[in-house]
Amino acid sequence: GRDDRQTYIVHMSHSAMPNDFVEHGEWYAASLQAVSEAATVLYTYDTLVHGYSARLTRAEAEALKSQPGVLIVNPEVRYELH
Amino acid sequence: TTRTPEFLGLDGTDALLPQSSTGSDVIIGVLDTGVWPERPSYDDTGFGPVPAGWKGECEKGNDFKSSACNKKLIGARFFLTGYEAAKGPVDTSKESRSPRDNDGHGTHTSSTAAGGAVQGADLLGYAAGTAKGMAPRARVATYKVCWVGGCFSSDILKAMEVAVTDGVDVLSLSLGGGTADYYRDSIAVGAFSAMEKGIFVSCSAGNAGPGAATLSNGAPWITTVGAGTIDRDFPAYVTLGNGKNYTGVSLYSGKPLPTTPVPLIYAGNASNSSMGQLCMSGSLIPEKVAGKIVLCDRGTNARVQKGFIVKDAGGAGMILANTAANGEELVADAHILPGSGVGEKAGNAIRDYAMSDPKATATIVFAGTKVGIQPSPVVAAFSSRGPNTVTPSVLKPDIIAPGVNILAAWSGSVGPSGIAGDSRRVGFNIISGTSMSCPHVSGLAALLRAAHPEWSPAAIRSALMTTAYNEYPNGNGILDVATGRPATPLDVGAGHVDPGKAVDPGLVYDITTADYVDFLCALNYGPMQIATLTKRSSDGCAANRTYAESALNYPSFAVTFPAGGGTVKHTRTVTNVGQPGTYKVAASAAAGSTPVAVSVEPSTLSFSKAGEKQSYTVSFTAPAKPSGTNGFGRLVWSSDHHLVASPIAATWN
Repeated sequence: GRDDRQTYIVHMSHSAMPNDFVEHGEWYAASLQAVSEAATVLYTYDTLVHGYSARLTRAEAEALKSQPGVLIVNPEVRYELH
Repeated sequence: TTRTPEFLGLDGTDALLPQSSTGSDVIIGVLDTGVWPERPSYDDTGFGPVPAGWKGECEKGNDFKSSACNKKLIGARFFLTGYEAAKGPVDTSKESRSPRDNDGHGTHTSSTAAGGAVQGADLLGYAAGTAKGMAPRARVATYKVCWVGGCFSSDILKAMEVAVTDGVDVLSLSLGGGTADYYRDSIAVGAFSAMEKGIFVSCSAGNAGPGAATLSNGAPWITTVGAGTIDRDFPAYVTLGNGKNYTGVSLYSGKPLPTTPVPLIYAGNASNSSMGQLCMSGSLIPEKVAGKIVLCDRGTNARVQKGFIVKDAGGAGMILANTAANGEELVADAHILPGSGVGEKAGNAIRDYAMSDPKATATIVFAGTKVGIQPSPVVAAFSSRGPNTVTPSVLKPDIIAPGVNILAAWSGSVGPSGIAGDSRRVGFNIISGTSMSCPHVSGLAALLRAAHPEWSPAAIRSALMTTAYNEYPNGNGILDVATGRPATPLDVGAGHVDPGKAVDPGLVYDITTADYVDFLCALNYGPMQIATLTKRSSDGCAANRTYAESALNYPSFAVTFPAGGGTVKHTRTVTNVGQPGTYKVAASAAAGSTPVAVSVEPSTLSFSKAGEKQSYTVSFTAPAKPSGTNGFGRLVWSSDHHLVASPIAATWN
């Protein structure tokens, strides 16, 4: 990578959103900001999965795993044409 | 695709896909390198309005207008946020920041799945005919997720999500990457929810064959496609100065070699490099190869690139020899100079001759296109093989389809070799891979979706699998080019697709989302892992239930015995999708000369109406065998009108 960050796909429990939030996007952003001031959401996923992707350091990704509502934090994978 | 519709018996496609009914409004979404929309494969003549409810878009770019789409190509989007986050901004001098395909792969796959009929198609005169996708009346939407630096999972997942929201019926992904638990594999995660929404997802198995356990995209809710040949070849005959003749393949078109013998040299003897035999860049000594045919060994660098290197060094021609890694599999290439690929045995003989005779000579004669090649299909050596390392209890690949030397539409940005120095431009190209077999199945799935809109993705796959054939008309098993012997279910799954039969399979093995969740429970997936796939925290596993991987209602059987042998039971439920009738079972399996006893209870199933379900239990009993032993067989339900066949693969742990 260009820095020590890599992209992670963060899967969230849709039903775990606290009542403080109106939209899931706001909750995802708050979840991300709780572990990283620098990271921003690349994509929000809301149809096939619930969650988002973001560039994180390994430590931030680890910290995110213990955030409320986080199911799985998957590092991005590079696929290849067959 | 100037041959595969005929090879697949699709001459009467309209019998499967009504011409003008709303049933023809099936939409295939292709995640790939984009599209070259000007190709006539996307001509929308004769198409009605875009299906109601379609939410897709034709996204603009500096070289892609929103008017590039039409009533055939109804959507074109691109996804690069993840790619650019990882790799930096795309270099627009090398690739378009738009849905435009600068690679060719995406145009090839989407036109294979659903390209309209194009008369006069060929590649440099080869494979001439009318090119036609498998579902020529289906609509196409393309989602560009692959760039020069690869295809990134954050982009792929978003593209799958958008495609589903747009309203596709079939998703075709000719890409993959390694193996991982399904909740860590973005394609598997996205495909699960797509399946739940009734979308058929087909993926390529990969090109990592012929070794065992090399396949990707093995989740049971994905249809995993391997590759076979068709009955077409492009022979190029090599004649040596010693009188020996060998048959290779080539798509070379241009000035022929002299009819008189040309000096022949082995690249390893024309180089100071330790890897000179591979014809790597800068490795050949021009004084030694000038005016000669150069024998290069296959491997490391691209096959066609070797021809460029030989040409740049002054060579007159090239013979490209397979090594043990490729065996006798011949893949035709549009070489830049007179060149022919030959198998390992011929390569060894030609190499021996070139190295032993200082006055060795050769000629190459290009014989064009030949059809009716038998036996066909044979399993491509590159086609990835089972067992499925993530879940060995699910036999993969599911099926094979045409994937060798396939002609389909191509990008205008790049020559047929795909190499930057290739200034040739072609409307169609011939390439090989499970990338090519996958969209064949995607197109066939679209035909079945149109014919049977009520069928689930699992039912469509079941129809394709249980009607597939695994032997030639003479009764001999489909061959594996890697071994020269009959292929096993670990190579071909249920066998080669036969769409004419798949449209009327008699019985199907259906699978619901709840069945898949039970399967995940049998895998001991935890609540968060299951919720990642299903999106629902309520999809948990009951503590008072026993889950079995062998209970997944899959149209094939992957049986695992302990090394000491024993009896293993699998349960299945079939749904009648045909006329009332009675089916009787026949089943057998063996590991070499050791039979595996297969008993089915009940052995007869009677159906009085469509939609009726019947269950049965199969008991597999086997003696002790060394760990790693494999056995194979087939279980077939037959009625007066249908054969419903399932492959069996047994393994001793």
